[in-house]
Amino acid sequence: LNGGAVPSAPPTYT
Amino acid sequence: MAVVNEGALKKMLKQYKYRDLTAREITNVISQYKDLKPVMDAYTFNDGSSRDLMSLTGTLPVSYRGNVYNIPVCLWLLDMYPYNPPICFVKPTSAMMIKTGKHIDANGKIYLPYLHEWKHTHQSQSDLYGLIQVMIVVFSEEPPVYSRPTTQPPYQTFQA
Repeated sequence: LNGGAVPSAPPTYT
Repeated sequence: MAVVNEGALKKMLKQYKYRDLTAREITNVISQYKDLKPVMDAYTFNDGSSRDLMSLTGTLPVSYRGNVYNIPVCLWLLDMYPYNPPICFVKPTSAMMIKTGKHIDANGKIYLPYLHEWKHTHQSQSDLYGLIQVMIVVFSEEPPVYSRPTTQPPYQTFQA
């Protein structure tokens, strides 16, 4: 609950 | 989320030469970028020595192709901050891989002209806020991390 935003990244484009 | 006040930060920064300046800057930054948190931890230098240093750890909101991503980063402040630039890394999760390129090496270390030309004088004040804004712009053009395809094994980097 105190962790902030969930890390995320764009999908890999081939 | 726990609120860190400037007084508590100053206590954590007691070995920093410019403690008050550093604490004030961190307070301003985390009030703007709420997904960054000040963390005191051991940093290991290239020569193997280690010191307890403050980092700003968390995520930065980056827009890329119409979506907003929370790019995980860690910005280490040396004890001479703001007269030395922060040492900055992206911190990919196990579901991500680093995209090495002009601004990111295979260890996730971030290289930017803003860091290379860091200067804190009366005429020119490089600061964390400016650095983060530059990172967000650069990462929105070239994300430093990508989500790992589900069929790939972990711990690979994608060469630009």
